[in-house]
Amino acid sequence: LIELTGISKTYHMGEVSVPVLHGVDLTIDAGEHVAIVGRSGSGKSTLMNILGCLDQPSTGSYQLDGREVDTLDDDELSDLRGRMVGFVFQSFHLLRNLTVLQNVALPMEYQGVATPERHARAKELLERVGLGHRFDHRPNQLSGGERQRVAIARALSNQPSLLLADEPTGNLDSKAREATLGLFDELHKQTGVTLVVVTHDDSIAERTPRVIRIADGRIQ
Amino acid sequence: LIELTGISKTYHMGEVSVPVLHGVDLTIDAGEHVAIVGRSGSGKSTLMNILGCLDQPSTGSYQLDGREVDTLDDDELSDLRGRMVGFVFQSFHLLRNLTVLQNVALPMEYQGVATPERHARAKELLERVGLGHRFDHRPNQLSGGERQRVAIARALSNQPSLLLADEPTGNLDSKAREATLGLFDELHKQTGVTLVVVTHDDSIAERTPRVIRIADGRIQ
Ligand SMILES: Nc1ncnc2c1ncn2[C@@H]1O[C@H](COP(=O)(O)OP(=O)(O)OP(=O)(O)O)[C@@H](O)[C@H]1O
Ligand SMILES: Nc1ncnc2c1ncn2[C@@H]1O[C@H](COP(=O)(O)OP(=O)(O)OP(=O)(O)O)[C@@H](O)[C@H]1O
Ligand SMILES: [Mg+2]
Ligand SMILES: [Mg+2]
Repeated sequence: LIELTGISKTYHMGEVSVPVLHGVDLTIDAGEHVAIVGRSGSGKSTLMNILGCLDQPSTGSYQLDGREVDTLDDDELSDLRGRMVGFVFQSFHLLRNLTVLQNVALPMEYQGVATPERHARAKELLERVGLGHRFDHRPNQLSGGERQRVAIARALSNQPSLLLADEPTGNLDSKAREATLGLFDELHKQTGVTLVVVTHDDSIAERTPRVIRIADGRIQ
Repeated sequence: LIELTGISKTYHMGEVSVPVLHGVDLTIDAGEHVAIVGRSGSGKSTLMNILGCLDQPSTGSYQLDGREVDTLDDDELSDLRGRMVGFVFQSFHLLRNLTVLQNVALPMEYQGVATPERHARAKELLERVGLGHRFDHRPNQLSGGERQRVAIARALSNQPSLLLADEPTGNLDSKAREATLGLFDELHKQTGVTLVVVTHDDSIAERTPRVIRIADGRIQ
């Protein structure tokens, strides 16, 4: 499903160059469950943004579902992402003027799902992550762990074939963490979603079938 | 140093009431090192905001350093906070238009510290948290764990007598976590700062002299 070849990424801040990823080669088959582990600043979120087609590499090639990503125009890319990818962002990126329910329903709205259906599904997902009592709150009326769980529910709302989760449990207590990991495992079993999780938590890495280690922008 | 008596907090969203803290009694002596542990949504950040004089309780009394906090006007409160309190926020709250260095120097600027001195101290703190190579980045040009470390450095910049750290290691790998906890311990030894840390991480709670458990807004 995923084929990265020679992927490098350098950020440019005026005259300063910040090289972050160096010659990354990575193959992930459809249906795999993978953890990406590395230190703070090693390039994990940068790699995730490229996998999720939210950012382009400086050099190298990315084939997603057989298609060369840099040959797609913005509309095709946006369409591919909307249909295929669910993203749990490290900093959540919830829309502050929408309620929790509206935030989770939004990806389905973009895919043309009818209102009663997407609200029912959003409610079901929110109950699965323990937020059935927070539908009408706005993100700034939630705790940190609650925001993280809304981000998780939103990532699942379009039944993605590729789920990218960047530190999905950093703000969660052990009970909420277990519920989240259980939800991911269940989704993986039921739908065969390809699941890529970034984590510092070794206990999560240990229960993941395949662990990819990254250091200073290079895959080990 | 800290005396909470009968503290309750209810949020109001239009007609809906969300009761969060119930009858909290809590005494913390100067120089103590305390961990507050509880599930997501149990009221930890709400309690921290009251301790840091950023939010007022609905009922009850808060004595900080012998002064009844609700008798202070905004200026006195802001002055007390600026001198005494260092806060590591769960969502960092860095200023996006300032560089990392300026963000860390800002509390010292408010306390009238001269420019060369506060820049030297900010640099030193940033090096202590491993960010000596990121002085000129803006917060949106940092990784999640780097933002968290900037928030940590900023909280320490005014040499606070009360350090409130809300989930200070949620985005950090084990090496950066150890460095942070070591920095807190060292500060505690050298300056006798009163240190209150919110965490889900049992391994952090285990190494803290006193652990306060909170559930559904009540201290156990
Ligand atoms: N402004 C607000 N309006 C309404 N409800 C709020 C508001 N802020 C927080 N809450 C609710 O209060 C409860 C406690 O929030 P708080 O942020 O104190 O939890 P917490 O213990 O820090 O959780 P976490 O571990 O997830 O950060 C949550 O259930 C949250 O939904
Ligand atoms: N827009 C940007 N401009 C310049 N440098 C950046 C930018 N975004 C990230 N960086 C730098 O790139 C490096 C890698 O960032 P990235 O977010 O991929 O790290 P990470 O592995 O996800 O770290 P963490 O575990 O702390 O989240 C960091 O050192 C960061 O300072
Ligand atoms: Mg990251
Ligand atoms: Mg909190």
